[in-house]
Amino acid sequence: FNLNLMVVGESGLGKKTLVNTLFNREVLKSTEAVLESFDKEDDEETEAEDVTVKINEYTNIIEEDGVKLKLNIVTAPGFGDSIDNTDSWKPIVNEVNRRFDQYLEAESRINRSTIDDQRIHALLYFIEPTGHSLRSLDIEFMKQVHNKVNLIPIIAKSDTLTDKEIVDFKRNIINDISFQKIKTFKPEIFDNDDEETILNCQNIVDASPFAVIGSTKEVETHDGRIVRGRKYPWGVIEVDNEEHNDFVKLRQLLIRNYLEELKEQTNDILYENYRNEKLTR
Amino acid sequence: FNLNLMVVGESGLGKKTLVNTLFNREVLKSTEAVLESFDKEDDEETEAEDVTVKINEYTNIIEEDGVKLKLNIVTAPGFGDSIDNTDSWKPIVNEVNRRFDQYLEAESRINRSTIDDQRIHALLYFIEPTGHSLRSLDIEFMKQVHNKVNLIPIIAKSDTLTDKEIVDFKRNIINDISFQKIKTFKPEIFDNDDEETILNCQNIVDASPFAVIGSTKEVETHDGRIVRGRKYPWGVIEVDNEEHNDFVKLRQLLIRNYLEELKEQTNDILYENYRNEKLTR
Ligand SMILES: Nc1nc2c(ncn2[C@@H]2O[C@H](COP(=O)(O)OP(=O)(O)O)[C@@H](O)[C@H]2O)c(=O)[nH]1
Ligand SMILES: Nc1nc2c(ncn2[C@@H]2O[C@H](COP(=O)(O)OP(=O)(O)O)[C@@H](O)[C@H]2O)c(=O)[nH]1
Repeated sequence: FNLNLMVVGESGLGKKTLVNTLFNREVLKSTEAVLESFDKEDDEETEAEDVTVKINEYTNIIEEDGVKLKLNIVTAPGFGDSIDNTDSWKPIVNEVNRRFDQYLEAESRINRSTIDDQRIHALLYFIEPTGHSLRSLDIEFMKQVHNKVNLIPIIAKSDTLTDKEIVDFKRNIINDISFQKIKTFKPEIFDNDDEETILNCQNIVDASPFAVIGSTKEVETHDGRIVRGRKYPWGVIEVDNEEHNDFVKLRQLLIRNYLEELKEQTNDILYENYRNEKLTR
Repeated sequence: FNLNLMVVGESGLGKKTLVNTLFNREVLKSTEAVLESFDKEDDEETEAEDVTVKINEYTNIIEEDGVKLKLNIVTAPGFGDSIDNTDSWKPIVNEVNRRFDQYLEAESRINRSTIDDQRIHALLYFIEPTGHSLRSLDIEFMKQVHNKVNLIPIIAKSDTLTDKEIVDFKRNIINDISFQKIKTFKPEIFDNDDEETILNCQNIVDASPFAVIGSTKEVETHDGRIVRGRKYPWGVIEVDNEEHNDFVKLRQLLIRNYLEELKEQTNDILYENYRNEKLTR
């Protein structure tokens, strides 16, 4: 089993933390682009320089329910961090295409049984928790990728928002997404599934965009439980508490319930579209 | 008495809320640029359009300790909200200059006793609570304005950060600011002041950049007190609680202790520099 997950959003939205929380281990370390550009400034009194978008990949073998999973996380540090972010989507779209091309080329060889599938199965896009609506960069980026990857929008650091603000913000985002005709990943609901599965699926679908928090730290709640969470002077927010955020639902979508569906939709729809376009040109 | 306060930062950092909280009334209403651009989109399926920076002013007469204060709040909706934010500082610097020019022109008239001082006495710059360090847009903007206004950097929505993250973030910001030779407002400490005043002043100076939260809503804490704050499932954060954030210190700086000093430094240093530069050109 393998899962190729792309994670995109401006610096400081808790992307590394969330990935590490999803897989409960330090998949991503906190020494990416941000610190590199600081060292560079030590040598010269630079103007605030524009940062370009890099593509990095981190591979981990993890075990979920006794099953080994080869997890590839692709990051894009620098996205959204410049003063001028025109075309910041391009290196990311190029990377998605490059992986499609790699598969296309592998498919055309004689021995196809051992193709290493490097195509992006899902792209988590992190939205800043402003509480207003999508920003122009969010809209532009999502429009550039939604026909190439399973797009899963995430409200980052959702502990910034009260329950009511989350409701309003999700509604504004959903309105923006539908107005801009952006497609986000929807698992299929089959009529012949049992009621519980249908309800579970509907709950996951309805939660999008997922308002999540991430934390790999263990903290003690006021009633003495040890949980993954963030401790503030006014209280402890718990990652795995469904009253506090949508983390559990996102994890179910990515790792438990819909891992296969993400890969099927990538293969049967997104890749096929890419292939058709490419071969008919 | 009057106070001209400029408030700058990308959309969604709680600027309107903070201003309303500082003066405990609805100085700024929540119907600025963000909603306008949405209505525009209703007419046409637009590309995510770039937003330009507008300058708005809101005037209120408020009473503080029995003293009437004419409060002018200048906002810059659209700043930092485009895909390309090159030169987004220009309309703001132009506005600061325009007000200097207006004063220069009024000063040169015969009847100078009733000059209406519209110069910006302080600029609150809102920093996104990423937890990392300043972004390139932050650095560029602050360098463009620090010699023209009393610059007061604010960590927006600081309830996003744990106490330890605030300490680290403040340290990174202070390092960036000193490395980039950015000047921020520092009240003068006079040796002949009494000890309590000196200590109070030092506390306020040490708190910069101010990690604040804003709220005009009244909520009930778990121990039954009614406070201004934000209520989450995991706890209530209190605006006026100095254990929770630097709001009280910021309010003291702006309204109580250093209102006169902000105006003096504007008149005696910032305006004089502008005037000298302009007249010697
Ligand atoms: N409030 C809040 N802070 C978070 C959350 N997740 C991570 N952080 C903090 O945000 C900062 C940046 O996190 P990081 O994962 O490095 O962000 P990245 O730059 O997007 O990869 C760190 O101080 C984290 O502890 C969250 O869910 N809520
Ligand atoms: N977490 C948090 N949210 C805040 C704070 N202040 C305001 N907000 C919320 O952030 C959203 C945007 O606030 P607003 O004042 O309109 O931001 P502006 O666009 O910068 O003027 C609203 O949902 C506010 O309730 C704060 O201190 N902390």
